[in-house]
Amino acid sequence: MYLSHIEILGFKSFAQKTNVKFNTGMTAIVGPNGCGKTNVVDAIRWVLGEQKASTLRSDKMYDVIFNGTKSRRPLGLAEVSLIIDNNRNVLPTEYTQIKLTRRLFRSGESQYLMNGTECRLRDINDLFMDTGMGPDAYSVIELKMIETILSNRTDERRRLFEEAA
Amino acid sequence: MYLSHIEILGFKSFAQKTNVKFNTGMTAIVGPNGCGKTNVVDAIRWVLGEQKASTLRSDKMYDVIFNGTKSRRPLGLAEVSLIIDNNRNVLPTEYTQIKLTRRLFRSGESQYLMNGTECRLRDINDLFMDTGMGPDAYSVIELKMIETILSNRTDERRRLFEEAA
Amino acid sequence: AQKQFYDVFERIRTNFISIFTSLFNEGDEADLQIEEGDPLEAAIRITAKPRGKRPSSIDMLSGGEKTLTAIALLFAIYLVKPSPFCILDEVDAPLDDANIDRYIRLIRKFSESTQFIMITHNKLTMEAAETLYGVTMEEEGVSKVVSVRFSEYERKEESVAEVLE
Amino acid sequence: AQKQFYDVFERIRTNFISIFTSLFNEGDEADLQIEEGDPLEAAIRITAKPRGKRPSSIDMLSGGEKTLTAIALLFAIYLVKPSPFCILDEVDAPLDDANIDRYIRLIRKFSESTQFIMITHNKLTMEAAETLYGVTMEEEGVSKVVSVRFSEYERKEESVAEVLE
Ligand SMILES: Nc1ncnc2c1ncn2[C@@H]1O[C@H](COP(=O)(O)OP(=O)(O)OP(=O)(O)O)[C@@H](O)[C@H]1O
Ligand SMILES: Nc1ncnc2c1ncn2[C@@H]1O[C@H](COP(=O)(O)OP(=O)(O)OP(=O)(O)O)[C@@H](O)[C@H]1O
Ligand SMILES: [Mg+2]
Ligand SMILES: [Mg+2]
Repeated sequence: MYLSHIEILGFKSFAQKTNVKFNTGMTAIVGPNGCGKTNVVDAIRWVLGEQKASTLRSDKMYDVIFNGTKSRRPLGLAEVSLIIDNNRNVLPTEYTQIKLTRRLFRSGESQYLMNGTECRLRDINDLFMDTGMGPDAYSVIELKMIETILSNRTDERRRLFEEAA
Repeated sequence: MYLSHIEILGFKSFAQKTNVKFNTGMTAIVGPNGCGKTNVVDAIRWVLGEQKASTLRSDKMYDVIFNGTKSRRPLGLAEVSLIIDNNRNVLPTEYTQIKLTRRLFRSGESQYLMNGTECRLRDINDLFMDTGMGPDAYSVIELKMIETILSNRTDERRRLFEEAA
Repeated sequence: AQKQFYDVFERIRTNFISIFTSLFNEGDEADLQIEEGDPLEAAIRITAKPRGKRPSSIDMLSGGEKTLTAIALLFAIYLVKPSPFCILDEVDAPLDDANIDRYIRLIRKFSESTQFIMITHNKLTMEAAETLYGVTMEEEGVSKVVSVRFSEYERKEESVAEVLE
Repeated sequence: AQKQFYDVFERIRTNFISIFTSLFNEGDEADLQIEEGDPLEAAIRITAKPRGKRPSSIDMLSGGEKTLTAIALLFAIYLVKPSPFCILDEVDAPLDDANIDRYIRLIRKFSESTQFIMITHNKLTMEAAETLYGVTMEEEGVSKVVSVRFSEYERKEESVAEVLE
């Protein structure tokens, strides 16, 4: 199983439809400060079901919708699709490719879709059970985490061990 | 007033007498990971009277004394001297150069010296009153601090403002 | 539950020691221990002694050494319950060139079974990736993603062509 | 005490706005406000809008933008009560090349009245310094400081001479 590509529209600074195709090995994302690299990471966390706005550096969840610039009006919808290649049948489904989509309207309505059909968040979580793919899995490592993992005060380290058990 | 140079012996990884002469403008310290760059910063904080071992990344204050390697025995004394050039008479003393020295013996005994004569920590703090030179002054900025200064949760920001008032 | 935790803990410990020595040097010591007390609550202690040093606790390690130790731990946990992809957001920022090489070697080894997405400003990491994307904001506030080849990236950076590494 | 705090606050605010625009672009907005409530307790709110963006809070800024904003704030406070020296420990790590240039320009401006000691891995920052020291551990676990000229530093780094910037 690997991530094939991601399509982003209206999520954070992605006002235009953007498609990023991932390599099965090592993909690097580079560019100047503040241009949207970490926003791509946030888009992946979001489409995999992230529920906490603060993990996406936002106050409220609708803050992830493109909120305009000097020359563009804010958009009314954020939509991200993640296409996963199920080549080793890790995911319990007969599909060889799975397209996960998450939408959020400024009205507050939110939708999850799997291969084009609407589903619930529970269905997505069930699909990823025990594969290490869910939003909480430690598969995103940031510089800030290095301090917390090594510091003696938090039980963050203990939590990581328990999750692996 | 500016820092002229620092002499370090037996403090952290400085097992040999080391002298670093500072430029009045911009001095850069470079080198591989783990070789002792931040230890120079710790030495400056220490000689200016730092009392909290945790600010120097240590459990107890005597942890700053060189504690040996595979081929060298631990030392019994850490000694750091900071030579300050009082060119604009910012410091309330007639000396044009001030040599501050701090010593710590493994026995726990500690000494402070000003221009070679023993003094108390209070004398050093009095000397630096209102010059922004004391150990608490925000004159050391680390990457970790960036998160704390900007985060809404701590009152760290308020503390910095009050200190300046 | 307790037995399962111990099994997982032992596997993580063995992984941690072997990854740590591949990131540092052969003879360096590292270990994980569960502290005394109720096994389901007790904290996990890390000891790490890079390059023949004797730090009494991991707090005394340098910024770069802490980053490599945390990476070793995260990969040790990861091996027990592999997730199909892993995102690294500027984790290589504190590392010097020699440690970047070690970091890349580790990632390359894991990239046979795991997909890596790495956000970086480091030229050596960019060079190691198989696919490279640049994120820019040609229009203010609006992100755009373009696929780049490494040699192209160098030409694009107009600034002075120093012989740097 | 309250009047004094307000005076200092106003001076910091004016400094912050002028330094922020010199680090970002002329038209970018930034501000500091004291939140409602007891003036001696109230928190201080920061708003920063780099390059025509509309982040609703500073949490939404990127890593590099946060670093520059924090630097602007620290220097704004510093101007009110200047300390004769300032140490920067790898604060430039999250910055891209364009922002490094701005950071160096700011430091250079301040270095007429303040002494800077900068620990860095960034080649552009090294080049800007007037004096350069290398810290190495030729003997395992023992630090040694040598004075280096920038062109000498380049020759010493044996690794592949890529045209990197
Ligand atoms: N809802 C939104 N609408 C428009 N822009 C947004 C939105 N949310 C965040 N942004 C903008 O995205 C930018 C942050 O991008 P991001 O954090 O991805 O930068 P980055 O490329 O990771 O930079 P760095 O190298 O500094 O880490 C911010 O400037 C922020 O204003
Ligand atoms: N009392 C001591 N005796 C001997 N060595 C010590 C002592 N205290 C700290 N050290 C060693 O000093 C090293 C840390 O050095 P320091 O933090 O200055 O590195 P650095 O040059 O800042 O590296 P980085 O670039 O990774 O930040 C550690 O490896 C630690 O073991
Ligand atoms: Mg980022
Ligand atoms: Mg350091």
